[in-house]
Amino acid sequence: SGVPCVSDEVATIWLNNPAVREAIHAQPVSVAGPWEICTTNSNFNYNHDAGSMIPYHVNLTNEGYRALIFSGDHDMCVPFTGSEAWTRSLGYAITDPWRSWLSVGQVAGYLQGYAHNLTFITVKGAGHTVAEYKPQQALAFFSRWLEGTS
Amino acid sequence: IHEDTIVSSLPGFNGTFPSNQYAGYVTIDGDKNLFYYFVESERNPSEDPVVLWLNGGPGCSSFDGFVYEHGPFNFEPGQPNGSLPILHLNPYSWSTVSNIIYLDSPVGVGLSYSQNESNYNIGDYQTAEDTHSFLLQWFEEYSEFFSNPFYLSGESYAGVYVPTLASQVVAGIQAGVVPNLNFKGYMVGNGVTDPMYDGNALVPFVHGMGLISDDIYQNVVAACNGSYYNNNDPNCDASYQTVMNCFNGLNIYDILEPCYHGSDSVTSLPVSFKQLGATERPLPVRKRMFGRAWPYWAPAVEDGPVTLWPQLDSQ
Repeated sequence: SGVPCVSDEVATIWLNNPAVREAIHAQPVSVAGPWEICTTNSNFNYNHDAGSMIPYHVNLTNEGYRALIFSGDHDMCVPFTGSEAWTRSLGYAITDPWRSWLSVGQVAGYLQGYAHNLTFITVKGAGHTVAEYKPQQALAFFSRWLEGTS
Repeated sequence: IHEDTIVSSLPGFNGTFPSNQYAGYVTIDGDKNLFYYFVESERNPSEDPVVLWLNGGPGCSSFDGFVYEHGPFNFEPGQPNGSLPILHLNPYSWSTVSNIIYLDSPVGVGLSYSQNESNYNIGDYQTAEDTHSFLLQWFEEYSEFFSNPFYLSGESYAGVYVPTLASQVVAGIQAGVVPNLNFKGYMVGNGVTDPMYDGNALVPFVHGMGLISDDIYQNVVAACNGSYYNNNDPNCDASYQTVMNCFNGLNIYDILEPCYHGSDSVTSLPVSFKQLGATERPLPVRKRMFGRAWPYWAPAVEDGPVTLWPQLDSQ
C-alpha cells in the first residue's frame, strides 16, 4: 500500500478473500475493487479544503459537546506535542491539572482536563494507532470517558 | 431485525459472536456506496452508546481499526503465509462497552466504492456531508439505536473528519432535520488539527525523545526562530533537513517499534533505489497541506521516499 513500516498483510488477505466478502455482504473485487489499507487508486484525489480544525473545536465545545483528545506519546506522525499545544491554546480554564491516569494499577498516561468538557490525555508507550499498541489501556480510557467517570 | 445485513459467521472464526454484527452498504447520492461494519455492544446494546469510528489517511480504511486496533477479533496470521488468518475474540474490543460502527469513508476507500469514479475527487467538506448523509440513513435503518447516546471518533486524519462531521451533525440537530439525535461528543486520537500547531510539533518531540542531538536541536531552533511552520528561510530549510535526515528507517508511527519491511521490498530493490531518500530527496514536501507548509512529512525510509499520507503524495 505504500504505508511505510506497516504490515497490512493479515487484513489484506482477509478482506480480499471471496468468502469473507460474501460473509460481510461486501461486493466482490470485480465490483468494489481490491481492499487496501490506504487506497492507491489514482482517481482518488483528496482536497484539504477545511483548514484548521481549531474553530470547529471551539464551536463544538462551546455548544456543550464533550471532547476527548488522546495521543499515543510515541507517535512521530502526529506527535502529542502538537495536540497538547493546541488544546492548551484554546485558553479554557484548567479543571483537572496535569496528572497521571491509571490502568490496571499502573500509570497509563497523563491528562489535563479543561472547562467545556475538553480533556487531553496521553497514552504512555503508544504509537499513532493507540489501541493497536495499548489495547487494555485504550479500552480503559474509552469506557471511562463514555461513562463520564474519572 | 436486519436480516439482509446480519453477519452470521466469519471465515477464520470458530465460535459464537459475543454480540450481533451487521455489515453492508448504505448508498447516498444514488451512486456512492459506503460500506460499514456494525458491532453491537456485548453489554447492553439497547442503552450503551453508539460510536462511529473513522480511520484517517485521507484514504485509509476503517478496517484498520477493526482488524488491528479495537475490533471484536484479534487476527492471527494464517499458516502457511498467505492463508486466511485465524480469528480470536478480542477481550479489549471497544464493543465490550459500546455499539460501534466502522465506516469506510469517503467513497473510494476500503470497501466503499462508486461506479462513477469522479466521485473519488473529494474533499473535507464533501466527506463530512456524505458521512452525515450516511448517518441519517443508517439511523433510519437501525432506528432502535436512534435514542442511544451517540459519539464520533477517529484518529489521524480523522482529526479533520470528526470535527467537520460533528459540525454537520450539530447543524442537522439545530435545523430540526434530526432534532432528537442524541449526539453527546467526540474523540480524536493523534489527530491532524492545525497546520501551525501540528507543524511545530515535530522538532520538540524528536528532541525530547532523544532522536536528535542537542546541537541539531539548538541549530534548528536558532535557524527557524522556533517556528517551523511556513518558514521559508533557507537556513531554516537546511537545518530542518538535518533534522529530517535523522529518521531514515525509523517507524514514524511508533518510534519504539521496528520498521516492517514487506517480504519483497527491501531485499529486491537495487541499492541505488534504497538510497534515494538519503541521497537525492530534496527537502521533504512542505507546501501541500492547505497550500501552506506542513513540515512533518515522513522521512525517507530504506525502501524509497514516502510521505506520511501517501495519498497526498500521489497528487
